[in-house]
Amino acid sequence: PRPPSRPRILLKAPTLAEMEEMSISEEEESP
Amino acid sequence: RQVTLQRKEKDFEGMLEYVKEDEARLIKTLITDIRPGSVSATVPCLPAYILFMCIRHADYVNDDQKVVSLLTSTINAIKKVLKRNNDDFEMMSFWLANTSRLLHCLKQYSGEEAFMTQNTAKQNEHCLKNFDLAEYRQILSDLSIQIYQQLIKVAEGIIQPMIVSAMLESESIPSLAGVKPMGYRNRSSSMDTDADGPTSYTLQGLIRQLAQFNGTMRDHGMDPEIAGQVVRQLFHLINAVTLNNLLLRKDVCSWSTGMQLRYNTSQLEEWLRANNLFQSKAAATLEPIIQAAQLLQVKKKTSQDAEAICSLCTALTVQQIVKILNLYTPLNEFEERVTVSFIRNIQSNLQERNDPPQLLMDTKHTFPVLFPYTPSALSLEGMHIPASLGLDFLIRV
Repeated sequence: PRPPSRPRILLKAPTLAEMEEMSISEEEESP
Repeated sequence: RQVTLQRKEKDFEGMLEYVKEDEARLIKTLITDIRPGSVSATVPCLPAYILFMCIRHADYVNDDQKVVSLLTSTINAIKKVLKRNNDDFEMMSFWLANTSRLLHCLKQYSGEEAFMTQNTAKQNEHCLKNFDLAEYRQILSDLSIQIYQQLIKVAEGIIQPMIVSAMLESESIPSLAGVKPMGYRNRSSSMDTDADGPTSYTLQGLIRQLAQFNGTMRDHGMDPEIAGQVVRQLFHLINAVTLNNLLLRKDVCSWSTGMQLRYNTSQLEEWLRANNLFQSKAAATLEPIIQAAQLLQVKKKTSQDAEAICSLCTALTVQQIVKILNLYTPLNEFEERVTVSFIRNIQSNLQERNDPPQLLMDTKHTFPVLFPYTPSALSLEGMHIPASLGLDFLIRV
């Protein structure tokens, strides 16, 4: 049997829509 | 030298390391600038595997910032490529295949028991050690759905103008050429002259286009289940556009068009069989036009004929059956029109059916898309990255 692995840390992610908003505001900031 | 190489291969753990400063270069080379043809001779979905091997290394060194940054840049770059190529079926297909493969990799190597049942021992050793990327799996799943919908839109735009001509007007049965109802000109004569041309709207042209879509998706390593869903959605459009036209045009409601339509649908079914797509439920979407073709061909005189029609036409609504019978045009003076009493007979036979009131089919109806989990048998440690990709800044670990 495999040794029990330690719990992995959940990496929080924005939703696809939130990511869209972030990239739009990034584009607006850059000239 | 050979001994050294062999040893390196053996020690390779299926990870790829890069310095943080090279992330933009990696994304540009592997996503923004890549052409599907440049990786056609390699493992299908190579970009997805390379990206996952980079994620694995960032996970291995416990660098959460690097994992998040790479995944975010990857998702944004894919979206940008698709925006820039929003009418390019090949690009849509390539990125749908790669995005869904990356999603499968995140599941297959997540360390969650449910996704590990088909893994080899080595694949289980390669599972992520530190991070749970379940939330990124959700984003990749949403992105895959977005790409799928865009791909359907592009494919529909290409085949929509071909459907009426290919299914109802062009004459794929040579012996039927010229057999049209009285008073109607042979509309397809000009189309037949360029039957072998790339833009001809014959049945062969339509099937060629479907084959091209299917071949592209297969070449890109798209999961057969997803390709099957694309074909099913396109077959729905073929069915709906054909039936709607039949319901609005008297000149095609004839015995000979019925014969032609039956032949054409059988050719489409044959194409599904030849391409192992018969399980995709695409064939079932053709049922209304198959029944309409039969309705045009069967006898429409006695009450037994009416009963036969009622038990035959289960995929057509009462309104559609009645409309086709009303529009039915005899081929010549020896064939009779469908009588009013015959149509009344049909209506009374079918009055208990609770059919929707609308006559025309919804051409825009979309089947819900599913991306079933498809683990890969491929071993990451054996992955070869061609030098031509220009990724020599990635270090195999």
